[in-house]
Amino acid sequence: IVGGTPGNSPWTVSLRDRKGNHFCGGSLVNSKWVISTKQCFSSCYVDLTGYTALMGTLYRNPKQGEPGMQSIPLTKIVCGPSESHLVMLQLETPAQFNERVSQICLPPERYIVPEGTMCEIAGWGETKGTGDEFVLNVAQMSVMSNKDCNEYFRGRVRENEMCTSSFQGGVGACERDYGGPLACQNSDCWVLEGVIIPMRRCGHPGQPNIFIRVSIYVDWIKKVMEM
Amino acid sequence: HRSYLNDFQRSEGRELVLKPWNADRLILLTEISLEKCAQRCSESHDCRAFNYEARPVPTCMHLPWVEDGTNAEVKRNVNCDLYQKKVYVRKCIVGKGEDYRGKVWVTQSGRTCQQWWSKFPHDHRWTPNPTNGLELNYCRNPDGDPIGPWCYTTDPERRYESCNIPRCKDEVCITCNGEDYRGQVDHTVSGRECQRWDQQFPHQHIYQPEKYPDKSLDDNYCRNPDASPVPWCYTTDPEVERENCDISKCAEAPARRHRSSYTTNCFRGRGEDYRGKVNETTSGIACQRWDAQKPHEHPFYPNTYECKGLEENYCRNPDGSEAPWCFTSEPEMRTALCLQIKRCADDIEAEDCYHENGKNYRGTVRKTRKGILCQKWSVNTPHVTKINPKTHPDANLTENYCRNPDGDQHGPWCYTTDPKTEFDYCAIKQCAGEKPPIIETSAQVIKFNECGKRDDRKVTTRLR
Repeated sequence: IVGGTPGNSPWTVSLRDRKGNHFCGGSLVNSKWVISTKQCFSSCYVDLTGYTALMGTLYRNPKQGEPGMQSIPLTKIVCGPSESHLVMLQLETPAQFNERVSQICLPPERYIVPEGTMCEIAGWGETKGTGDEFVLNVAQMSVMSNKDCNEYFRGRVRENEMCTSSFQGGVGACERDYGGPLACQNSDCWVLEGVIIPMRRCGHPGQPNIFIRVSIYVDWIKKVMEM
Repeated sequence: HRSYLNDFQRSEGRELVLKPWNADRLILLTEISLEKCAQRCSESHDCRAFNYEARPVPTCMHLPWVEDGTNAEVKRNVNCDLYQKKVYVRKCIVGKGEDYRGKVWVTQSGRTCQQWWSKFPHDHRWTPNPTNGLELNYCRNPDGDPIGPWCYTTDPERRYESCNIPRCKDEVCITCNGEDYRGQVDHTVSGRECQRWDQQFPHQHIYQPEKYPDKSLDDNYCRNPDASPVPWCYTTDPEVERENCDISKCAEAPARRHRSSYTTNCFRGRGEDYRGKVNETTSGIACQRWDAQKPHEHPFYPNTYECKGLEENYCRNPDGSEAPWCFTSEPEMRTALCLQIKRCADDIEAEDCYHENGKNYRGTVRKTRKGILCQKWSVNTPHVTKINPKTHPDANLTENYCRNPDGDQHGPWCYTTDPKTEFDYCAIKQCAGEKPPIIETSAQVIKFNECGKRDDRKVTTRLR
């Protein structure tokens, strides 16, 4: 996260490869499922042996036995509808919810989150020197309409994507944040409105951030969890 | 610090079955560990292999033969692993081949070997015994001759001749950095013996065979699971954790042919075959040239990894990372993924189209977008169906045709015949010019109760 500060995001998980390295983010949408982006995985049939989701800690390299930390193997990957760039990852055992680990809400189907809504992104990825990569960083941003966003991206932003406003100081997600959440406030809770996907540049001054619009795929998410 | 298992080549889920006529020469041991079983076989001259079953009771059966089709045969047995002494199954030699116990009996010029017990046509001083391996007329090297295994010949004009048994380091050569090497070299360049990959002593390591099934981390053979410049292994020397192996490079470099799997404007899988010209990271930092060592020193020399396409400063994946990457031109950032390169769509061609959300689709496509055959709606294997002709009688759930009984906004789908994929969307696209409506609802009326709660006060207390 470029331009963020250390923060708390109990639904954000760190996806770990076989060597235990953090390589992407994800969001807990219930105790057994994490949503992330397909861009982080080599295929819809990748062998997930040795891959895990780490949660309940603010540190990228937590000490063994850190209280509240949970590391759960991933057992299944389900690819979302084409163009969604989303994947659902099943946990081998349910995550234990507590003050450090919780699930994020899903928006209503095909809902358009209003412009100006306060949101935040979270991740342990590249900070480009603007923060400490060894703790979870969070950055606040507000929703920008696709219409306005398309002015900057000259019409390339699609309906299944959404944008947040740009900052002259440059704020945004970066390497190893991909798959993490864009969580937006809704009265007293947080809703997963977007999923971080790779962009041409990250934290580029004046550039809005683009995310996959989760509400388009809530029906698919629920179907996977039910099936 | 070496394991007796180092003497053996393991065949998982296999057992050696002797022919009826020689099955009486078996030695059965129970309640014995695998290592002990191997030790006793190693120390016995009659034992050339053993079957080992860990469950229900650890059972070890010593065998006087290896798989050769005449005296013994290998059969599948998921409860059993077969261990055969390498010297009897190896088709190549290590060092001078003094321990070669293969069954070649012809010399390099094609002459038949003389039986070792015979003194005719050539008299000699070697006498077979249970330990020197001078069996029948097989090539052997009882006197440590540098030419390797040899034999006396049945040609009166030629007393003896080499059998030209290949050295293991030459028998299977390597291309590029040898990550595909599956040969039987089990010593390092300095002659240290390799540690077995499925053991954690004397060196603990992460490359456990079951975690890296695609790396063929067999026994203690040299392998290259981490994209090192050449195959290597952990060694049985406690002082030396790992060392490269000395394996010949194939004489000719693979011809620079344009592999059909190479892609240039997207990448498949981990992107090992990406050969495009993107040369900056996702965050827009220029990549460092592969043939440069500044600002970052690295082991990925283009001529060592000649099959990885390490040209210029293009994003590449020479080491099996998750996606194409490069060393960056910024001293503070050593490497970065190039995840802005699109993944190639691995959907197959759409075979039909549907209107609106496809709820009324009645076509006969029965394949998913990945080309997997659909499961019949009326059966429950491999997947138990929650949606079927009984639950949705009007949805025309016939055969295994793609349908949309639940009005899924993303189109017709089916259960799949792939046990790992419950359901998937079909190789059908929306008919031209149609888009599902976006519904603007006000979330204010929606109440969320068990989700999205966070206690913001505690962050500082949890930071060290």
